[in-house]
Amino acid sequence: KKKQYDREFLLGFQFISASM
Amino acid sequence: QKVMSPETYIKHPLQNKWALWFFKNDKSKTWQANLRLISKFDTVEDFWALYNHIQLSSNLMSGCDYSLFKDGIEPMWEDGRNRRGGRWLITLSKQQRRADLDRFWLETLLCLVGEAFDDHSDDVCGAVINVRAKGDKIAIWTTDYENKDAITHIGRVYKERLGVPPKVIIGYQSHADTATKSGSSTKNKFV
Repeated sequence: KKKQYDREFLLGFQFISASM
Repeated sequence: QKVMSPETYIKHPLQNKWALWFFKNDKSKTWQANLRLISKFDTVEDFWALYNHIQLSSNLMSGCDYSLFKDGIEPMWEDGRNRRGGRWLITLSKQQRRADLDRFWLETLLCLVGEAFDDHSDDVCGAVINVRAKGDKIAIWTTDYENKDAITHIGRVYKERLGVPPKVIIGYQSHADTATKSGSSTKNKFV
């Protein structure tokens, strides 16, 4: 199944740190 | 002992790996030498880490481009996946640089990484933004100008996502026609 993400879901991650 | 849920430490994988390219117009160099790969990513988190780190398009010098393409596809007509392709082209007025340019480009990126065009997302090769004094341009590139169903689906969804009013017409042009055009405008294959 294709991994689809809508805009609100994606925008929710903009300011979550990705420094892992 | 505390058990962390996977959501807190596993990044959200994208369907595709994407490459962001930057073009800076230096007339002393060839077109290809002016094109640089910035970085690749394949998770939601790494997309934002890159996006938040780079300049907004509206801050770029005139003559610069950003391109976001699927890994393995170069942002040029000559690539095998682009050779028979074309683009949905959004042309912006000078006034729209302040009001719409950054918003439209981010929305374009979210459409690509989020696979907004359902099964027809497979036809998408990438997207390009051209920052130009005479008027900026944004386009989504697809792989085959004869795939009418995919192209029209992508165009409808894209126009809606950008919030372009229904009365405004956007056009799809083949790269072959763009490359061989004689005047300033290329004929539309689809609108």
